Amino acid sequence: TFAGEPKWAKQVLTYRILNYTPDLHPADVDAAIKKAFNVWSSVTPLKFVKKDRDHADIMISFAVKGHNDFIPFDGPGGSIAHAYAPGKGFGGDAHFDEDETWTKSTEGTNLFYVALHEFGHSLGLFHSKDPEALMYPVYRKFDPSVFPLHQDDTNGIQHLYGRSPNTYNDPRESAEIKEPAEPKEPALPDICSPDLTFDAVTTFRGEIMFFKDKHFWRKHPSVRAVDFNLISAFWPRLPSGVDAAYEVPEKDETVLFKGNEFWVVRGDTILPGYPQKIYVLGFSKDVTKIDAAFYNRNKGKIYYFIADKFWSYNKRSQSMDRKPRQIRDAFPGINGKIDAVFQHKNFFYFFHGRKQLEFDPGKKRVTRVLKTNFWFPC
Amino acid sequence: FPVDMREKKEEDVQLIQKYLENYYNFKKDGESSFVWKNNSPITKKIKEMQEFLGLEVTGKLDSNTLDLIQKPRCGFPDVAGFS
Repeated sequence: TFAGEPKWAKQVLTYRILNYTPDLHPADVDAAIKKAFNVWSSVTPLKFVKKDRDHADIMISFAVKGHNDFIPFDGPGGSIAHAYAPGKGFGGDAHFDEDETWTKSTEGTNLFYVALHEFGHSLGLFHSKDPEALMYPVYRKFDPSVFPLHQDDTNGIQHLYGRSPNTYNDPRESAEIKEPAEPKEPALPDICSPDLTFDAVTTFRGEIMFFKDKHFWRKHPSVRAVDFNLISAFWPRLPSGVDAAYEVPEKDETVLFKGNEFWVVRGDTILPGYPQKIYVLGFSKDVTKIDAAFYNRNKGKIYYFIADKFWSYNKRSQSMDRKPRQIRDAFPGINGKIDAVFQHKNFFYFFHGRKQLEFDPGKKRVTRVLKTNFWFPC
Repeated sequence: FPVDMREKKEEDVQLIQKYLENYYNFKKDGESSFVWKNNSPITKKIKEMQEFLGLEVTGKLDSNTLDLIQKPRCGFPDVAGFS
């Protein structure tokens, strides 16, 4: 943030586009600007309303060279835009260098991406030192399939304005300004509560991810610190309340399930073509959701748990069981519906309500009964 | 033809000076641009810039630094010396 942390004292801000670049159709400029504001709306309680006359909090213009703010532009390249921290007068305003070639594609200078960065300043964010962050000062080509905010950007803006009250809001698909949501936010889950249960658990690039409602915790088995995030901060198109998740480490892919759909992610990118229906995996139509899943690296099999049964998919033969088996038959000591499961070293960890059962597949028995928060420093 | 290294170097120096003036609040003190001492103001500013932008901190105009300062960027300064 800027020195003194200037920020807007209100949650509904106005913006006005004073003039348009000839590089793009005015409707494309409007859309790029709106989309950029929607990204910031998706992670904060802020709303943005377009005005066509009079003064607005954020005045947007295209200009060349000197343009009456003592910071002239410099022709093509170099400085491509700038914006001012929240405040009166110039405060919040964003200026774009008309000498750039503004585009809506990844060629030239993408207006949406630059506007998104500049509006970060308009809202109170200073430059980030993190080269992966949107607020890093150097422009780079962006990947439209990846949510443009880095965790550093989200942390910064939420430090100023708090989190979004919406559980799910994809700025890339939503061009509408949404009505203010209910102000009541459900209490954040307490990781050390004895009543804690999880929606899903999976390994993820050497860490373990524990999903609960719209959040997840990240924990490295040998590091004490725990990271707590919004699912939407990593994967904005994913719904909250994930049912099941598993990782295929050799492909660097993680599969997440919700209802009868699933998504495949790599890092914070949702791979194209998802969601897909779970039936493409070979499930019968009477399966409407998956309770838990994990990938057994040793056997190359994926296990899907549904009520008191499980299905297994053999990755090598690429075939699904014709019909499910009873969980207790293959995993003695594990009875009934389970919430989540993952593999760590040579053990499987089954979550069942307030209990976690460590299962040794070699001995075919439960070796320890643990609390659900066993992995956390409680 | 051999490249005129002196001319090239002068261009680079002007480029970095302008960059530091624009984004790192650098003020020329009149000394020759070619005086590159460890503790000279321009070396200190280059180090500050390299540290901020995640480059290797050499205090010198190496190729990575030159590459980065020629890329398009936000016109807002990277240091807090503004009002």
